[in-house]
Amino acid sequence: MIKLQNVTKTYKRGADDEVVALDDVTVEVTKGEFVFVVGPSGSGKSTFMKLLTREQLPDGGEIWVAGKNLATLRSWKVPVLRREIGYVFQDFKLLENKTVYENVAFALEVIGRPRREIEKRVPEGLDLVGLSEKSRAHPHELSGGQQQRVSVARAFVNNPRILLCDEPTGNLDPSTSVGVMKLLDRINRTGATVVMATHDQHIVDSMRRRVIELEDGHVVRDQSRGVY
Amino acid sequence: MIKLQNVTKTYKRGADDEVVALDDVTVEVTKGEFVFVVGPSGSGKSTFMKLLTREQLPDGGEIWVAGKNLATLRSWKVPVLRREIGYVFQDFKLLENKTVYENVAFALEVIGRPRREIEKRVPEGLDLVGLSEKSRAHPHELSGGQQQRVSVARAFVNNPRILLCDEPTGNLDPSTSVGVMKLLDRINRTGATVVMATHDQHIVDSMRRRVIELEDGHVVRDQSRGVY
Ligand SMILES: Nc1ncnc2c1ncn2[C@@H]1O[C@H](COP(=O)(O)OP(=O)(O)OP(=O)(O)O)[C@@H](O)[C@H]1O
Ligand SMILES: Nc1ncnc2c1ncn2[C@@H]1O[C@H](COP(=O)(O)OP(=O)(O)OP(=O)(O)O)[C@@H](O)[C@H]1O
Ligand SMILES: [Mg+2]
Ligand SMILES: [Mg+2]
Repeated sequence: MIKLQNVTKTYKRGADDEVVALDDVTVEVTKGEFVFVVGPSGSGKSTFMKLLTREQLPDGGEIWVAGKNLATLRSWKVPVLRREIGYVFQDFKLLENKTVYENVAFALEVIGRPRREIEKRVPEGLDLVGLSEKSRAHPHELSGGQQQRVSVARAFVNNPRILLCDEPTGNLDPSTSVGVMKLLDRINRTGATVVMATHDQHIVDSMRRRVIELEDGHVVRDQSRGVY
Repeated sequence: MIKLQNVTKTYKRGADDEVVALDDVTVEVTKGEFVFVVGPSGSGKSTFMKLLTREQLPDGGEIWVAGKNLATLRSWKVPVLRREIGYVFQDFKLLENKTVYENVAFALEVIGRPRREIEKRVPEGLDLVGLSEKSRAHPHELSGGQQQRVSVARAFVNNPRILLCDEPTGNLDPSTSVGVMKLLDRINRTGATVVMATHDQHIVDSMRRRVIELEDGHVVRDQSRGVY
């Protein structure tokens, strides 16, 4: 379902300055798995996620997502791939000029879902993250954790087969975080593959799923039923 | 040192829609105290902090910071006040077109500190948050937690008497978070007043300082040596 083979990602800055963000990473995630990606700040977690969403391209190695090799994927096929994937970005990336409702609806509009389905799924999604009464608000009118929850709702509302979440609970209190994790767990039980980068030791320890640990761009641990 | 008296803050949206973000809040923080502000996502923590930084004005009640009534403060005196206060924003607010070094230096430049002092304090500050080798990077070249740490360094580098931090560890792994808390604790021991909004139950429980809990804009608990 997701496969990284000898993947290296280097960010270059100027002629003599480069950061090796991921170094020779090989990881395979099978359909329906729930995987935590952990590691210190700066260890490469977001880079790992950005390569899977094709926001960045690797400098070495190969990546397959949902059976497609990302390097050879025709760019007009990228939207088709993204139909099957939900993303929660570490910096949310909400559209400031759209309401909460419109931000979540957008995920369904871009994949051509019919109006009737959108009008049913968006309110359901907002309700699941506790934001029903914020439907008509704009992102700048929301608290940090509310913005984060809109970005979570947007990611799952199209019922994706793969859910890639980069620190989806960093701005949430423990009990709201538990609510989000229950949601992710439920989506995982319907057969979706979930990959989640997180700093939340509690969540990782309580759920006991596979844990991949990064350190300076290397995979230093890959453990089923792991702890932080 | 910091005093809120019957403070109310309402955000209006349209003719018929309003959110009471803080409702009749009265709180006094004495010089040198270390106070945690906790509460669920959306409970009013950031609003509380924004009123103290004068980013927002209250609709009711009065606020004093460092002896000055924020409502009657002449706007030309706001910079003088801000000289004594360091802020860590929940959304960082780094300047994208400046390097990490320049972002931190800016906090000293705007209050007119001499070049020699800046050249000494900025590297020290970056070292304290573990970002010495990122001096020349721009914010978009940093991980989420690295951006957060730049914003922490910028807040304390001018040795402020009051430090207002809105969720300064939300994007950090536990061990990096401990590093930031040690820094805040050290600054507090030099006599600075620290007010920190946080969702990190661990940090609050391990430090046992005063805890003010918000719920729907109300203060529901105010406890010295409190837990989350
Ligand atoms: N500019 C605004 N316009 C309208 N409503 C707002 C605005 N800013 C905040 N709010 C609302 O005020 C309430 C309190 O927001 P605040 O940002 O203070 O919460 P918070 O406790 O910091 O939450 P979090 O833990 O998620 O950061 C929320 O319901 C939020 O939607
Ligand atoms: N666009 C970029 N240009 C240069 N360097 C970058 C860029 N993006 C990330 N980096 C660097 O790559 C390394 C890994 O970054 P990444 O964002 O993957 O870390 P992370 O594990 O997600 O950290 P955090 O937990 O703080 O979010 C860091 O040293 C970072 O500074
Ligand atoms: Mg990251
Ligand atoms: Mg907040």
